[in-house]
Amino acid sequence: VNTVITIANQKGGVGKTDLAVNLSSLLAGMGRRVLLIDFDPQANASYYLAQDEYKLSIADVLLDGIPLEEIIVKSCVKGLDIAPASIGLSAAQLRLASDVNMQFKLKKALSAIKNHYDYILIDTPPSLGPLTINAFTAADGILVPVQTHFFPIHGLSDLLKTVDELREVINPNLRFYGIVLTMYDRRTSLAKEVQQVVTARFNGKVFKTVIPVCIKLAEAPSHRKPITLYAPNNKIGKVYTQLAEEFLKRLEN
Amino acid sequence: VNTVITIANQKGGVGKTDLAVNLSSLLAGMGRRVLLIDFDPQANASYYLAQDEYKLSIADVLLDGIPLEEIIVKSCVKGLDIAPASIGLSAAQLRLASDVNMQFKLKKALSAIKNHYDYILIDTPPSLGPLTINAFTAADGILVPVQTHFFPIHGLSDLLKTVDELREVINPNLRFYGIVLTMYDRRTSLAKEVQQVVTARFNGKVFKTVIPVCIKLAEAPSHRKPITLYAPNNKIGKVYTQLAEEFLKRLEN
Ligand SMILES: Nc1ncnc2c1ncn2[C@@H]1O[C@H](COP(=O)(O)OP(=O)(O)OP(=O)(O)O)[C@@H](O)[C@H]1O
Ligand SMILES: Nc1ncnc2c1ncn2[C@@H]1O[C@H](COP(=O)(O)OP(=O)(O)OP(=O)(O)O)[C@@H](O)[C@H]1O
Ligand SMILES: [Mg+2]
Ligand SMILES: [Mg+2]
Repeated sequence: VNTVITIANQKGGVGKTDLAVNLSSLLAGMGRRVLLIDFDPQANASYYLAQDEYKLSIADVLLDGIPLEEIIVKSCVKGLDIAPASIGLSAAQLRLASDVNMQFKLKKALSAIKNHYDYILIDTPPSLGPLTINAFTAADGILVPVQTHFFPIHGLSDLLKTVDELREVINPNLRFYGIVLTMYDRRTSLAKEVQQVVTARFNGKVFKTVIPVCIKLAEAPSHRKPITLYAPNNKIGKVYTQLAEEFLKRLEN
Repeated sequence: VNTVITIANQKGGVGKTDLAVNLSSLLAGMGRRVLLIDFDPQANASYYLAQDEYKLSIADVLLDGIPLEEIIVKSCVKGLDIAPASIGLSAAQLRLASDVNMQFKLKKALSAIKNHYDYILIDTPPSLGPLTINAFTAADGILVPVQTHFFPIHGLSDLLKTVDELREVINPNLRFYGIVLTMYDRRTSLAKEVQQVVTARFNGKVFKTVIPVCIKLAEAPSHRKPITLYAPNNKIGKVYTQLAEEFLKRLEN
């Protein structure tokens, strides 16, 4: 299969890292070979999943041409590896911006190891800057988490315009796998309204599985475990299993 | 007085825009002359407050040297003006990165109009990139909203290290006004734990006024009104009034 999936939304705090970490760990739990690339200088996904201290990061791959396989470390989940980030990625961001060839850096780095994995997920920072563009260039498709608030839907047209522009020249086969609604609080009318607006506008592209507000998801990062290891008996695990199954179905169509 | 306050936290979705918009509108409500500068290419604060369509934005000030006063528009709040953002700010970000003089661009643009206002607040994007550095260079002090979750406290040391580095050479008088805890959900032990950790680490720098989770704050942006206009009888208005009073006291010390 070996599919590369970029998880992006320039609005901050919508659940990109939460989705990247938990979807990748569910896919690994289903027996797939999975790599998560942390492309955010905040390195939240790396803190969440990388078990051991690491010296090299994805910044060394972009800046010094270190092969990607030399920086990959094991995660706390069997079958899931991680290519960790570091604050050095912010410096890489500035160099990426000034050099056209840099745009393909991640894509080139991936080509050497792509066959080792069934799925490669890329977590991105909250911006449409050079790092996210690099991740779009390397991807087969993008997945967009949308918090059920107002501002996250306000920026969707900028995001999808950027994707369309990339598709024209740089990455003609870039698919849009769809929108996952996150932090859905069924007690509020706002969440329902946002769901209606997004479903009317994007129709079949909105996943049926919606991720509810769940305090266990906010607690899991400090325990450095994905949700199915941190709260194995909580119903949120079933929601994420359903999401992983829906994702695989959408991928095959 | 004319104080310039930058509101920053590189973690996304912690309530920077919410704090910038509502604190500036409270200060205007107390009879102060206030300007809010939207320095985020997402332009969330501009959508929230700018009443009329605008042609020029802060990007034109940075890139083409347009005087700041030519782009300032009225907001829906008496006494509060706004210098709006646009997506063109992302292009400015790349140019800012490559030219040392650019670091002082905002500071220089502000010097012409600083005396027209008592308080100038700057909303920043979720990153420690060139735009936020520009805002730190122009500021008298910084205010840091911290969502009561794990990741927002994880990145605080990077943020404060950046502030210390700027203080050494570029902006020796840059103060740290403190931390405002946001989206506090008293039903969860996570919020209490985060409050304890942050208060123990930063002591007197943590505001006593905590902004609770309140659905009215998530609804207000789509109505394009600050909280005191959108929900005048809601107790969240009193919390923000308390916060504005505490902010003025901390400023004077
Ligand atoms: N469904 C959920 N319910 C409750 N909390 C959640 C949920 N999903 C994520 N969180 C928490 O909300 C915060 C924001 O989520 P997350 O960090 O995954 O967003 P992000 O889009 O990656 O943020 P950034 O833009 O900074 O990269 C985190 O503290 C996370 O633990
Ligand atoms: N106390 C609160 N209770 C409930 N919702 C809130 C609260 N404060 C802010 N919000 C909502 O949470 C979301 C995130 O807040 P906001 O956009 O202000 O954060 P931000 O730090 O500016 O995000 P970004 O990093 O994208 O700039 C918004 O949808 C906002 O309306
Ligand atoms: Mg993230
Ligand atoms: Mg904001």
